Amino acid sequence: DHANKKTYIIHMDKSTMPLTFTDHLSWFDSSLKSASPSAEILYTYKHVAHGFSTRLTPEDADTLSKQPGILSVIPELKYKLH
Amino acid sequence: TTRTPSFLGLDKATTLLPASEQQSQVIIGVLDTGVWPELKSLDDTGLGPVPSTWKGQCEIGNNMNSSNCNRKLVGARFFSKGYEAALGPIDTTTESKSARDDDGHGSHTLTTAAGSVVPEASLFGLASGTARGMATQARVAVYKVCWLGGCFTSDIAAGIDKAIEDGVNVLSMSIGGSLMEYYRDIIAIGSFTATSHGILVSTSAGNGGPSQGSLSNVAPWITTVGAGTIDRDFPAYITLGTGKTYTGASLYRGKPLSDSPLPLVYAGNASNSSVGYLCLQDSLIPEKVSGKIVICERGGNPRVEKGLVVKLAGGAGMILANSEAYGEELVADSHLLPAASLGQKSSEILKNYVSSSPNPTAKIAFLGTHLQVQPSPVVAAFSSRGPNALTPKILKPDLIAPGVNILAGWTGAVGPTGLTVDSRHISFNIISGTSMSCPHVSGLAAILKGAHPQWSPAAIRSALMTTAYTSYKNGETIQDVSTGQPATPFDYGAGHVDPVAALDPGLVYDANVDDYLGFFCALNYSSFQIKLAARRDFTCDSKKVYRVEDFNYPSFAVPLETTSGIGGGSDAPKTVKYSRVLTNVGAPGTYKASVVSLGDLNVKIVVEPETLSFTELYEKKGYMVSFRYTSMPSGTTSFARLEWTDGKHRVGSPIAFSWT
Repeated sequence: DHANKKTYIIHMDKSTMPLTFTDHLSWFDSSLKSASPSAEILYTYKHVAHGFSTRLTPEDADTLSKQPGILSVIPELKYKLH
Repeated sequence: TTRTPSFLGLDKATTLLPASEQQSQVIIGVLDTGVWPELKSLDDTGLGPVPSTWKGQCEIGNNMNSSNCNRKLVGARFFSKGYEAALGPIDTTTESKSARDDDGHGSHTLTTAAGSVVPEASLFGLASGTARGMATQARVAVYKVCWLGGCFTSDIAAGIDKAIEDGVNVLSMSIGGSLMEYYRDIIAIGSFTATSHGILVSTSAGNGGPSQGSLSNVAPWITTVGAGTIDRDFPAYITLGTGKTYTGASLYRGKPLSDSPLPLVYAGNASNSSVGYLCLQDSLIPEKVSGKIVICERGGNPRVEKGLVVKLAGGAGMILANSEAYGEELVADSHLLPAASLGQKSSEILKNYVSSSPNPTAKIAFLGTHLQVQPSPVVAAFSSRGPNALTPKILKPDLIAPGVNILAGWTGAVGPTGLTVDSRHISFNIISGTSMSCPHVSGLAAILKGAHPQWSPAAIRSALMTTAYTSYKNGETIQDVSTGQPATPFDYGAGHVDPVAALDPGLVYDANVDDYLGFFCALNYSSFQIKLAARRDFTCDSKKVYRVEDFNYPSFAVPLETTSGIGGGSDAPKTVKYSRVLTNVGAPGTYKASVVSLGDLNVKIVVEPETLSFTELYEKKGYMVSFRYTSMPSGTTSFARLEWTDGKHRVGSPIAFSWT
């Protein structure tokens, strides 16, 4: 399962958060759980992006990308020291 | 660092330098491998209270606690969730799950930017002197996002996010990935938000040189820094059995080789591997190298690892031969055995000697530190080069700064080679890379921020660029070490940084978030793509004409059309126009434009108006530059320089033409 999962950075559209949510974190979590019930949020981002990072299978990432409010699901990359 | 402050003129008394109290209000955030907090370079003696706006923290972790921070090192955070999610839990026996630096790179970059003054610094007596960062009074905060297994973008994003929230003023990132659209590149995205918060983001250009179009971090809101040499080297003499001596470079300070010549062997002839000449791990045949000096070719694996491979195979010494790609660049390393690097021309002679002589021999002698080396600076071969493959109308790198053989602070966790077997403990190490030039500019930007707190990141970057120099005192253009020929703006951007001149640039090319949004429109980004890159809803005005040509950048990159083959193109001259806006940040004055061609110029350049008069501080005046050109074969390049001067200030911009 670990080998099949990758980390993704998810950008969400702040303006589309349903009124039923009182805070962004619960909205992020709900969106994530609807695509992958066992997935956990690694980080939430406030400034760089309105969103979070998580581990997903490619299939779950695809499902998540189709959820309302999701702007993008970008696979994590490894950068190098120069 | 030793030597680079004087090389940059920071030791000269100048009334332009900000008072220490102003500089100490500036906080530089460094995203890297962490910090070794016990370094003397982080001594906070004489520094006043931490700015009240600062929200950072010294996070407790493995081998690190809150008392490791002080008035110099004001914050230390670590971001490992992405790393651990990808590679499993951190093994705390080999790596600190904290901001402590287990690598050395982070301590080096951080102390280069803002280390305190440390007298009598050296690496085994080499590069000795008083070490200091560029902004000695500025504060530093470390954000550890790079681990022994690499730097993961989820961690980098978290680090940038927190640095913005903590309140850094300058963000220094000597890291990069492959080139991709701005809305997919986490450094570009994060830097956009940082810049919109007034934070200057300085990044390394990459070490992909001398290949053309090898840049990282090309977003126009980022300051992209290439690398040059300083007037210091570490020569080693390599004397062949023929009696001829060639000069290389080395930081080796252990037991010297005997005075007697030793047998010399080419690694490619002492290996069963088809790439044995690279001295990769376990590739050498011990019987063929034992007691000999081995010639290894540069590339493929770390330079110091080649020395270790030779040592483990029983070799007595190593000569690291440059290929054509590296030219005459001599990057010195503190090898574990007597070893020296050698330029391409000498390396060819050595290899010919080995192949033609029945009993080739050599000696290596190490000469220590040499100063006042000329010409300097020269563009490092490894420094990534333009043109900018993502946005050809933005010239990158922005400028160059010292990045070769830089002495700065080091971790206590590993020796100078960074190899596991290297048990030597040091406080300072000498290393090279655009990683080293980036924090020089970060520290210099902090000095400018201290002197001019109200300046935007774009204004500070502009001041650094327009005052950069492109020629030596004798008037000759800065050289490219990979060719030995004059370098071009694709190599050095606006030139080599001159911080004292940057403090009083006269005029600046300013830009704000609206300009960057207009830049996205000029790239034909959709509102969706802009939202990803800039984190805001923005729709380009369909009635407005957006052009990258009019984006207020301090340099000019002008891609031009070429003929499409016989009968396929027109030879009639064409004209392209670029516009810019200058902001007065000095006294009232009248500036006159002049254009100088660098070599053969195939373009007619007209600046309108030719003079600009400023009567008030922060007054803005626009101008237009027309480039009239005829078609040239694809790949042709041509260069010029536009300067505005009032007799006191010289506001210079490089112009790079490329026919594509």
